[in-house]
Amino acid sequence: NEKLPSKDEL
Amino acid sequence: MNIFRLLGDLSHLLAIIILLLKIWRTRSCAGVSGKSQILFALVFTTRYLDLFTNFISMYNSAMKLIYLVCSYATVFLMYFKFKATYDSNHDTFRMEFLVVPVGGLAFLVNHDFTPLEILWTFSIYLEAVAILPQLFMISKTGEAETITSHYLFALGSYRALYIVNWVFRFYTEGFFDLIAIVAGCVQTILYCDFFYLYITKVLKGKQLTLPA
Repeated sequence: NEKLPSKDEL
Repeated sequence: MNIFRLLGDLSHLLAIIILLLKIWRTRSCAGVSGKSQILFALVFTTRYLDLFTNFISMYNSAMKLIYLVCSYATVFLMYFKFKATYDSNHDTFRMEFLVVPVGGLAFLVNHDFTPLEILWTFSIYLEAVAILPQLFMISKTGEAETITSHYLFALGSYRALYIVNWVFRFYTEGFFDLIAIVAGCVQTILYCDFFYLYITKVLKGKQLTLPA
């Protein structure tokens, strides 16, 4: 299940 | 946050600091591609636009700020303060050959057709190829200073560790971002040739020379 790419990564 | 991503971020930070210190202490940017550094500054600028609007954590904001400040400081040192030592004759890779196709691809392949998302996607694609001018420059000069090879090893390791982080997050959170994963794999693959040379030469105390 592809969630929207979490932008918690640098 | 997992150990792979933390090690990746620290490796990335180490690379950025190594380069900045190398230029500052030797007062020279010989052997360093200014074009790659401009591209990295562009990567951070387009990726961290949400720095002030989307607070995630102190760590996240602090690291983004450090990356932005250091990348611009490096570009400033190379093109202004130590401009005389910048080897423009060997740093000839055409940046537009990277920025234009990457810009087009970011418009075509993204998760969400909004300005912020397209700029983020652009930064992910651009980061994958931003090291090419540096690798091209080393292939032209046929060698790299040992400190520059340490910089490249840390920089290449960062995204390789991120790939492990994405595998880990997929199995633990069911999370995966195909755009980041594909671009991350391309980015890491570009370093393979260098990783081989680094491990077979530099770690044995030899100078990093490319077979002419």
